[in-house]
Order: sequence, then C-alpha cells, then structure tokens
Amino acid sequence: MLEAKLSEAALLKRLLDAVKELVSDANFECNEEGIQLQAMDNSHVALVSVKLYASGFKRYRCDRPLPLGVNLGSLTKVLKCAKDDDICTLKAGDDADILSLTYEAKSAYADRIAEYEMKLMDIDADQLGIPDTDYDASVTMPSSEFLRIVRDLSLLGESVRIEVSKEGIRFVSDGEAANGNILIKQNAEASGKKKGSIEMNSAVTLTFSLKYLVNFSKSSSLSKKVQLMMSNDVPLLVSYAFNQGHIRYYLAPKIGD
Amino acid sequence: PSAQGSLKDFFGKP
Repeated sequence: MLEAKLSEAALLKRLLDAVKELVSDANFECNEEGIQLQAMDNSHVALVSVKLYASGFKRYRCDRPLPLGVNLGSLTKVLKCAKDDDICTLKAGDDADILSLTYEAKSAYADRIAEYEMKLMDIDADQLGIPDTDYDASVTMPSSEFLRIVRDLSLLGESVRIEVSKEGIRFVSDGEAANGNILIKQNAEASGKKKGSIEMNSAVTLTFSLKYLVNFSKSSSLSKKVQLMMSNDVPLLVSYAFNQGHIRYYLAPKIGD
Repeated sequence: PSAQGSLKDFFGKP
C-alpha cells in the first residue's frame, strides 16, 4: 500500500498544471524511494519526468513498487477541491484501483477533513531509456526570465533557435511578419549573486517548437530557477528543481533547418 | 523549413 502525506496540496496542484497539457494519462510509479512519473506526449516530441522524493513528504510509506495509473484530468479536478495550504494525503491499496486523497485544513473556527476518491486505470505505456548525456552547454537562469522569453517569442513565430556561444545565450525567432532575438550575456555581477550561469564546452545551436517551451515554463511556479542542458543534435533538457523533487522535460529538436 | 524530430530517434527502450 501507499500512504504519502504532503504538507501542502499546492505542490501537487502545480505539478499537475505543469504536466497535464502534455500528457493525459500516466503511471505514478511509487516505491520506497518516492513517486516518479515519466510520460511522453502523443507526438513523441516531448517527455516529462517528475520525481518526488520520499523524504519530501511529511510521512511516506510504500511497501512494494506500485504503479498508479492516473487520468491527469480527473486528478486535476480532485485537486481543485483542495486549498493550496491543505495537508494532502494520498492513499492506495495494493490492488491500485482507487486513489484516495484527504485534505486537512485547520481554520480559525474548526478543523476540516475532506476525503475524495478517484478511479485508477491500467496504463500500458512504454518507458523510454534516457541515456546519460554529457551536455556541451548548461545554462541556469531565473525561471521567470525563461517564461517571459518563450512567451514573448511565441507571439512572433512558432519556433525558436537557441544559440549558446562565448557571447552568452541567444534566443531567436523568425516569424513571417516579425522577428526577434534576445541575448543573455554572462554577467560577472549577476553570476556573483548566483542569478544565473552559462557553462559551455563548445558552441551549440538548436531549434525548438515554442509551444512546448511555453508549456514547460508552467513549472516556473515550482522553482525560481531553470536549467537548460544542450548539445547539438540531441534533445534539450529543461530542469526545474524544488525541495521535494524535480520536474524535467526533454524536447526533440527540429532538424534540417 | 525544418522538420520536427522525434524523441524515439534519440531515446531507446531500456
């Protein structure tokens, strides 16, 4: 059985927000280390990988590996019934056919305990092996800045070319009617304050669909920083780390530009 | 114009 108690429902709400438009159904793989989700979008362009460490929960117990097949739309609805600061407990039996969620709130006048149950499903999803990659460039920046850049450029065109060079990192969008490019320079003062960093072994140029990057940047509510890992001709890794775990996205580049 | 690559070209089955 699984019993996992989170100190705030907001974490799950934000995670669902950051996943549900890419993937409609996914297995939450629960084991003694924590809860993990890995799923690809229907078009096989993007993959999302979420990890919640057992240590990130107020209480965590999982006796044996348990895949919970979740319809993310249904879970989103059930989580909407929780207040952000409610204590949230997830429970499932070994047969994994029902997920129960309990929300506990202490208000000034009374204690409220709300219990919800949702049906689980069998999901036959093939897990992809993600190879360990030594990336040529690693860029860390404020997640709000990344959100702004991809959102702005998505107004102009449907793809973005990302160039990492000695100059810094440049985001370029060539639309039919307008184009734009944004350069972020490695700034000694900024890196001293650890606002961001650019590390590069060799120059990298890659082109990606902006709609996915806009989607990924929904994770800005989970972490103040985002890390972009890039090598020529391999998928981009966009990683957000938070206290209880991480969410990572892989995005296949556009080819033959 | 560029074509969208697939993750299946990069990530194999475990």
